[in-house]
Amino acid sequence: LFHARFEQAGLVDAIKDLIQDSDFHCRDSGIALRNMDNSQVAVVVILLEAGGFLPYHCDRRLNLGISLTSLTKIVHYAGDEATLALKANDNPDTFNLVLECLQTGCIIKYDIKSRDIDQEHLEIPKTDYAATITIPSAEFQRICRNLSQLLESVANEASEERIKFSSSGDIGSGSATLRHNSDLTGPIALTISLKYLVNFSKATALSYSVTLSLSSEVPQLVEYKVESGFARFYFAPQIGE
Amino acid sequence: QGKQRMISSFFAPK
Repeated sequence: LFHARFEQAGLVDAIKDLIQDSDFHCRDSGIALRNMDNSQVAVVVILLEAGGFLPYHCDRRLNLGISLTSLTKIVHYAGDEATLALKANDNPDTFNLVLECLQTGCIIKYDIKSRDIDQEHLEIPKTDYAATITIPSAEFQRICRNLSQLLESVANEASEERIKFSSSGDIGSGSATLRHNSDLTGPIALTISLKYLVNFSKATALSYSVTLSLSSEVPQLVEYKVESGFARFYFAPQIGE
Repeated sequence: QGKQRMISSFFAPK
């Protein structure tokens, strides 16, 4: 039997524009998801440890194939105050989603068919990044949204004290600079698509801060810590002409 | 504009 109750349903919203459906790997230690985005330029890794759920019970390994498009609709209409519970019995073909509004006591139940998902599993190597910079998540979202109104990609440059997001396009150029207190092993410059950063920054509500791990010419890591876990977004850089 | 790389060119399948 599997039963998990989750209070940060906003996590679903953060990944719905990147992934249509995914296997949720349920273990006694917690729930994990690792999947390439639809255009195969990013990888989303989510880990939610058992301790972050009240309650959490999983007595055998279970892979639930879940449509995030459907899950998003369910969570969206439940509102912010609702908790989401996932239940499965010995039949792996279906699972239950239970939405509970604590204020009104309203309970909505769904019986959902597990999807068979053809998912490629990528090995993510351990990387020593040249810079690991933590900034307020709301500032990061503001910068990404603002620059993306007019421009398409952003060059991230980091120095000892500042991280600079600069961008140029047909209409001209723009940049945003933020102070940080992180250690750098050397200067970094990498260019990535703003559209994806805007998507990643939808996880802003999950955490006050976001950590950017950067090295030239390797995927950038954008990480949001959540209670008893994390949401990580790896994004392949743009290289050369 | 640079060329967008695929993530699989950095992360190999298991």
